[in-house]
Amino acid sequence: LHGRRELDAKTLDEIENLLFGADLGVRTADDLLGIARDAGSPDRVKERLQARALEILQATEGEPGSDPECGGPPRVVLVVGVNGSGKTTTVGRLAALARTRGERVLIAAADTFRAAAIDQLAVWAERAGVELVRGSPGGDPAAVAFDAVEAALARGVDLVLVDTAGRLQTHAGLMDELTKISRVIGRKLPGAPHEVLLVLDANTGQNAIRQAHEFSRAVGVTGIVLAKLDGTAKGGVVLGIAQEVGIPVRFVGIGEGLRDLCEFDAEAFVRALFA
Amino acid sequence: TLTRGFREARDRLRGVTSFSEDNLAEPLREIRMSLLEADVDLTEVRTFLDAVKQRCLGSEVALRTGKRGKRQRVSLSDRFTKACYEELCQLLGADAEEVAPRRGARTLMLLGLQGTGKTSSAAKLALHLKKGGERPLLVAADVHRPAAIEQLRVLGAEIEVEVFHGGSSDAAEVCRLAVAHAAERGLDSVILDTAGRLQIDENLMDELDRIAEAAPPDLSLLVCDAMMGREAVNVARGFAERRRLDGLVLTKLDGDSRGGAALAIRQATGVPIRFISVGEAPDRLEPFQAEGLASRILG
Ligand SMILES: Nc1nc2c(ncn2[C@@H]2O[C@H](COP(=O)(O)OP(=O)(O)OP(=O)(O)O)[C@@H](O)[C@H]2O)c(=O)[nH]1
Ligand SMILES: Nc1nc2c(ncn2[C@@H]2O[C@H](COP(=O)(O)OP(=O)(O)OP(=O)(O)O)[C@@H](O)[C@H]2O)c(=O)[nH]1
Ligand SMILES: [Mg+2]
Ligand SMILES: [Mg+2]
Repeated sequence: LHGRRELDAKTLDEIENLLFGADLGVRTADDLLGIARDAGSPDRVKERLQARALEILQATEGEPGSDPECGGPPRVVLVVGVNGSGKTTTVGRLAALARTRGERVLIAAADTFRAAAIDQLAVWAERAGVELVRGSPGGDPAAVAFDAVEAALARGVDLVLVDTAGRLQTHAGLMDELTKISRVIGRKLPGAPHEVLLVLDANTGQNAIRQAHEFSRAVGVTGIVLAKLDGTAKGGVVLGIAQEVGIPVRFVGIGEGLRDLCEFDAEAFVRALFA
Repeated sequence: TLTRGFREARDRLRGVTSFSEDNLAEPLREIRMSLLEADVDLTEVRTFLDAVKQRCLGSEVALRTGKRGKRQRVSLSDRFTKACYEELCQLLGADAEEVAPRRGARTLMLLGLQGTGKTSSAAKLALHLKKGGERPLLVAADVHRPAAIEQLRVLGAEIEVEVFHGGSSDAAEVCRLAVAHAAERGLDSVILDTAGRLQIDENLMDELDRIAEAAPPDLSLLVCDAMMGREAVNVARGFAERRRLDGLVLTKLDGDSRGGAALAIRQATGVPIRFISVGEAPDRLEPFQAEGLASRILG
């Protein structure tokens, strides 16, 4: 856009390319294209886009679940998402983050299905210096979550992180299983889970919006963890999710190490999105 | 369910005897929306729509045998639908030959971004080859991810295929030892499961080069998640520029993502899609068929 004199058709064309290339929802891309068109001159386009994107993201702040009304410890966080998105790794890093804040943490290995899922989480638990509650491979995931909450109550733990198996939203039986896990947690501790984090791979396209809808229907997602933002994908789809499903981004994953999970910075994000 | 574009075509082209720029405008606009929602890259969408328009405008009157053997004209909207399918099938590439089981030593390398399904695809590929009469060897060349080796060992045990692991903390060395081991035992395909990596990560891309040097692959397969968005083009190009790619494995097609990224990857790299994965169980690997993916992308 630099050095362009006016917002001619060719420039708008390139802006359209940019917007669609950022994986924004089709609706959101059109919204922003309108903003770009009304910007008046090319050098004002970027700041207008960034401002509008920030507006969209901040509109989701303060939605129910962002400030868990906790009756007291433990706070229970359920981590969900499609296969391979980064849930197990996220749980490990969330545990580490909580520990730096002096919290006592327990992790529940509720992925009882996938090969070596429990072993993988065990390594992360060790790295984060927290304890792992596990069941037997192939066992009932809801039972593991239940045991973890029970143990947390007994030991005065501050935070319980529940890792679940990856699942595609097209598998109704698996989505029902997730609803059951959440319900069982709630039975053990009314009000729990206090947060439900959907881990989303930043490389995901439009399907992310469907994931947000469907997982929300099953377990009421309260926040998104945008993983793999250290790659070349910009994760623009969270704008579409903010507009269409109203879920805020809470954390971003920027690598595979123990310290590579940070709180979401909306301003930094929109700057990078329309760099 | 008909995609909006095809429905639009039916409405616009009803009772019309020939295509025109005018009556094609709306149907093409709807197809455009549909493709953008399917994650097809904008440039690809434009090329595709132009090609479809040319096919329609340049096509001859088509006849088919209808009821009572009468020769009937194919409706314009049917022709429009057909033009869309044919153009997309052509772009996706005719059904590429799957990786066929055959006796004799060879090395297959699986690579790609984190979490795309390489480890599970390696096991599925091994089962496919074993069913075809081969004695494959799975190689746990991911020395980075926690419990990756254990994951492949469990999968290998499930399908009763040997898994080579250890011998070194260096991925390239593990692969070199594995190939030697396979040669000793007279095994057939050696399948290297590598760690997920970013195409922009210099250290890990170097590791891939060293693995390829230590165990020269006869076939390198890029494993891609069907739900990828527009970045698929850059990612695929990034890998293709560093390694010669012989095929693509598209995973998680049991989801409801339309898979438009596959078209972009194919166009950007020319790499044929060899397999699709449609589930977590080890037998859920199928040879690629353009027709199926074309109708999925078009919605
Ligand atoms: N580069 C990068 N890789 C990540 C990030 N988060 C996770 N990963 C990698 O993504 C891959 C998948 O991570 P997992 O934590 O196993 O994902 P998952 O959602 O638990 O997977 P399933 O349980 O199989 O559904 C691993 O190789 C991780 O190291 C991130 O922020 N950046
Ligand atoms: N539903 C479904 N899940 C799949 C498919 N292919 C792989 N998965 C799942 O996706 C997740 C990631 O698969 P992996 O094989 O661990 O992926 P990977 O590429 O080896 O991951 P990294 O080694 O961390 O890069 C696992 O939960 C698999 O079971 C598929 O076709 N359908
Ligand atoms: Mg996991
Ligand atoms: Mg792997």
